[in-house]
Amino acid sequence: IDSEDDLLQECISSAMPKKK
Amino acid sequence: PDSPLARWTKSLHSLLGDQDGARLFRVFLERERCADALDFWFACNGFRQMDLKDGKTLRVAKAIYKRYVEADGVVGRRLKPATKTFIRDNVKRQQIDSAMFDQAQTEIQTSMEENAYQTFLQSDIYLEYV
Repeated sequence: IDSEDDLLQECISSAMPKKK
Repeated sequence: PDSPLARWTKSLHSLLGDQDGARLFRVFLERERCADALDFWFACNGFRQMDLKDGKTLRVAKAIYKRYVEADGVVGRRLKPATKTFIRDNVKRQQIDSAMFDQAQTEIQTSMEENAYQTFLQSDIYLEYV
């Protein structure tokens, strides 16, 4: 099971702009 | 005219939609000790895209609540009490909704637009990059 921090980081990363 | 830099000055939204812009703004916010506001903003966007049927979604909502809303940090201090209560009740009752952080995100976005974003556009970090 992913830790809370991992889940949160994954959630933030999924929303970050990917390309320039 | 439509260079990334021109877009950065257009709006906070344009800045955050650009990879380099978002990175540079985060470096600036880290220095100002308010990077949590930006992380929260992106977390809200990520949460909105999550599948409500996925068991992870409730855990992510709880994590966002604990880490940013409930905590006495830059986000928790800037949110209206009613907004915090609304999210707390949703999490407690496990009533998870894609829009449950929308109001909180708007409040933090407005705060960044009025403060950090304006300061960023005059900061040495930004000017050196330009």
